[in-house]
Amino acid sequence: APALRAEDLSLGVDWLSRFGYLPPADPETGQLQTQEELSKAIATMQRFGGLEATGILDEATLELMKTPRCSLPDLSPAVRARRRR
Amino acid sequence: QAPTPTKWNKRNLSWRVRTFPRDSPLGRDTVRALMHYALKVWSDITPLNFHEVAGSTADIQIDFSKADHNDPYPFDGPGGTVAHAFFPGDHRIAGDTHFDDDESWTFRSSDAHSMDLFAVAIHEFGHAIGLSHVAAASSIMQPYYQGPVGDPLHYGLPYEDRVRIWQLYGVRESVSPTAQPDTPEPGEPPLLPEPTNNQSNSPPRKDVPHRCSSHFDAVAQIRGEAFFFKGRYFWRLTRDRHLVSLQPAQIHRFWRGLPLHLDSVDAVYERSSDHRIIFFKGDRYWVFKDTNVEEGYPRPISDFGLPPGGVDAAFSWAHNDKTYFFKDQLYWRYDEHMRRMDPGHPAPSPPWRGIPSTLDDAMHWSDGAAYFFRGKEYWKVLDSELVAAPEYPQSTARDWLVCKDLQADSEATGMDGEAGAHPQSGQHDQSRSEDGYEVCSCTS
Repeated sequence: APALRAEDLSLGVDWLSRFGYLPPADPETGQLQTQEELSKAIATMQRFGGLEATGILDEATLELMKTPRCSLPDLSPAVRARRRR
Repeated sequence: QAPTPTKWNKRNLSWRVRTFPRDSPLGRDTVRALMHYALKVWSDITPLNFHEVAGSTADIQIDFSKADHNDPYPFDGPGGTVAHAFFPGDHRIAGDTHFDDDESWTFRSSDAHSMDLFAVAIHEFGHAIGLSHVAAASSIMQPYYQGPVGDPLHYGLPYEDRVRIWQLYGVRESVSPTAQPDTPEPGEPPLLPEPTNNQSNSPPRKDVPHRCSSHFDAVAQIRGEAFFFKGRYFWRLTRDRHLVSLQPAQIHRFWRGLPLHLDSVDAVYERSSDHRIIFFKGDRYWVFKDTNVEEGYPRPISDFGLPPGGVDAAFSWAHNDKTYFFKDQLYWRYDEHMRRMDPGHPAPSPPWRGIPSTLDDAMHWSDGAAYFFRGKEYWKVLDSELVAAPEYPQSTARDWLVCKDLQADSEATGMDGEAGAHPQSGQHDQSRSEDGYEVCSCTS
């Protein structure tokens, strides 16, 4: 896959946090996420949005992230915690 | 899939558009009509009932806001996030629904970049009654905006959405969960269409009157809007005299607390002193605060100093702040502040000339005039005058209930159909043409 631009990654992480796919950013560590966690979040988001769950922040995924949508998160913190367990 | 959130414990939910879009081609009435129909999508198949209210205590407060608007979900200009709603619960904002006022809200627009308000409202009201997002592409609760969903009067929820809302609230009586076992195709008839004359899967509502051929039991201006009562039903007109729906609403579902066996009302008026709404039937009356009956009612109409036998009409005349009661050819003038009849009443003939000697009801309207209704006609008495305007009586159905003369005539003789638009003698399925008319009405 082509290298991801920094702003796309930033947009992606912000988007995934906002809609419940990633936990809110830790105030002490900023928005650092492990690559594995990020990849899993992207795959979940892709599955939810009807895309192939590759875990890669590709063009189609970024495009979906730019689609107008409801503000409410897709996953609640409780569901995310359950998934992690 | 997110866990099932909370749900409403009550089944009657009030709503109100608190703020409207500022720079939108959609008028306020259109916005309200679209909200009404978006809520109706859900109430058609569940035991939930939604009532629009004017006060600040509505369960579902609807706002069009920009950017940060004091909740955890600030809007972000055109595109991006377009709306959100809060799940049911006890907190103050439960059920509240917010639309981004920076979006180009439209209805029936060919502009691909516009945002169809009806489609988004259905989705958000799904949240407001307890549904979370789902991944299913065909679901209205999928989080991404997917474009318009078609005519509000012919929209049917996808099967997965119906099942999910039934899991929360159960099935509305008269809806068969197995009637449409699969995802409806585009253009499929609405899930719960208004009953047609010869085929319907809902219980027959044989007592439903038609607005164009009815003379009314009672007419009242309540909170600035006009209410026309007939049998167990009423029609409602907005302040600018737009009919909210061509189909009548059931009195008992809106005015909560009237006995269910009550099959009609005699007279209704809004009391000027405290804005309570008074319903009369026979020798009894009920006092409503907003849409709920107050404790201790019904009471005998002798409280007003009225004799047994009931009243034909009651209205509050803003000109002198007195309430007038009519029965046969007598009238009474009541002082709400002193809570007693004025001396000299009953009197044999009311102060207004040119109106019929007996009335169905009367009301004061926001144009300052008093309106008197009798049979299928009404008389207008201009502000502070005592003689009916010379061009009256006129047709109540035509001027207030969005009927055409031809239609009133044809229906009075038993012919069906919206004759003004498509006169078809002998046609029994009138709801189609009427629905089409209704859409025109609500978006005009």
